[in-house]
Amino acid sequence: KRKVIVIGLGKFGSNLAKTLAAEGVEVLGIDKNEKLVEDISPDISEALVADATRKEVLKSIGVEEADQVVVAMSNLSASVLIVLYLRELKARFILAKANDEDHARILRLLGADRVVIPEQDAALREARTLITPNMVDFLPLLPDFLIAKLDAPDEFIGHSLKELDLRRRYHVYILAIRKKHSTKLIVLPPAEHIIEKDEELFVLGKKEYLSKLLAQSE
Amino acid sequence: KRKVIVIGLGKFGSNLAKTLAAEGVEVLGIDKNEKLVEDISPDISEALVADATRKEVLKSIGVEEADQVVVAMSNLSASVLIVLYLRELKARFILAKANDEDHARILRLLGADRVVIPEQDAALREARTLITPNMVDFLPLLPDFLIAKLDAPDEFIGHSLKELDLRRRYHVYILAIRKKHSTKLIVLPPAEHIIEKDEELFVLGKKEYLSKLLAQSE
Ligand SMILES: Nc1ncnc2c1ncn2[C@@H]1O[C@H](COP(=O)(O)OP(=O)(O)OP(=O)(O)O)[C@@H](O)[C@H]1O
Ligand SMILES: Nc1ncnc2c1ncn2[C@@H]1O[C@H](COP(=O)(O)OP(=O)(O)OP(=O)(O)O)[C@@H](O)[C@H]1O
Repeated sequence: KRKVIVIGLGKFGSNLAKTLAAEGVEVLGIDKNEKLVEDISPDISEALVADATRKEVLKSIGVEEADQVVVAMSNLSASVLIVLYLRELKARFILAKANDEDHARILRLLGADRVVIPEQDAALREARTLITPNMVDFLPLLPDFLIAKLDAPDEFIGHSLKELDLRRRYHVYILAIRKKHSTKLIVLPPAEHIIEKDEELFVLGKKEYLSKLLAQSE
Repeated sequence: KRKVIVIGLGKFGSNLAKTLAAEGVEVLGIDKNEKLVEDISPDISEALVADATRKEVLKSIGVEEADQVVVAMSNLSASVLIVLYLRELKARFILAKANDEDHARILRLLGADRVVIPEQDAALREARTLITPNMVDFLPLLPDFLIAKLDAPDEFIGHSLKELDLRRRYHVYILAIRKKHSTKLIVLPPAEHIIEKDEELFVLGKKEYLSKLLAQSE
């Protein structure tokens, strides 16, 4: 059974701890704030009140036996000390939260395996959504690509996906189709699917190709 | 030219303001903290020091003329007042940051068109990545789906995507292929692409189907 230690139970740490616990992961949470520890204890396996910048505290909780240790605090000096000690105590995988790129670089150099900057990630995502109104999502993996939602263009209606050959002609891929006013979503539709008048298409493609397609569907 | 007003220049607000400005959007930033306003002014169109909970301030900056207004502060009472006033001043689109679900519900009821909870979103994303190690991304649009990276399974090698018929047989779709140790990524590979020995596949599919595929590639 997987075991994760979450150090710092602010908004990020507590959400992470509870989500993991709900998925059946054994979660130990630590915070110096007694109220936060008390609040979360019904939801996770174990919760401790402690100052995690003290190396003996980290030693006593068996960090080397956890699959992952999460350092979830914005305080630079505290996070820096904790990541240093975790590495020295041979933690197998360290995920750390940072405030900005400088903080992230420091934590990586000290041994964090993965660093996340929640506010920056959310800001980038929202900026892209504000700039591209039809955008419903984008993939950090493929930064030039995004997923847009658009009404089926007139010239697509009555034709199958196979006929339309969208990948080759438009360099886009239809990930999902939804009948308007319905919650039913057809994901990875088959090539034989015939596009109908009241369908919404969720399309993955490069920004420039999607804008061409979006222009056509208006 | 698109115009956006960002109220609150903390980590989320300032990152959003700068990203939009870099994309050519006209950005007006507001914060009561003079230092933050000073720091950001080289990067955006205009930056003002002001208390945004004062309705006359919001009136004077022409909120009804902006394409979007962003309320980016965690303080509940301040964000609540500002969203109320923005709605009364007929702001066209309000994006607000919230601390948790309760805060989000309140802002939506008061008129926010879209609410984001950065720490919660990041926590959910990281929890999923921790639980599914091959996962490189997931789409909030399609919550049961995720994108996994895996080495080409032996039985795929030498066969074309068309032959393998992955969509129908495995209910997955190969979004991209990368030669190991290369940065070159083939996105939306053609059906004729023949899978080679040293290729990494970025596959989109439902969790249960991906785990089948992942088990095969080990
Ligand atoms: N030395 C420490 N030992 C244990 N817990 C600590 C220590 N320092 C800070 N914390 C805890 O870490 C948590 C998160 O810290 P902080 O509030 O600085 O981060 P935050 O970035 O505002 O959090 P979030 O954005 O996740 O809400 C707090 O609950 C705090 O009590
Ligand atoms: N009434 C107000 N008028 C103008 N600016 C304000 C007002 N109240 C708060 N702010 C500003 O909003 C910014 C963000 O607020 P706060 O620090 O509460 O949010 P935060 O959630 O910690 O921010 P972030 O996570 O984005 O760093 C701060 O820079 C603060 O000065």
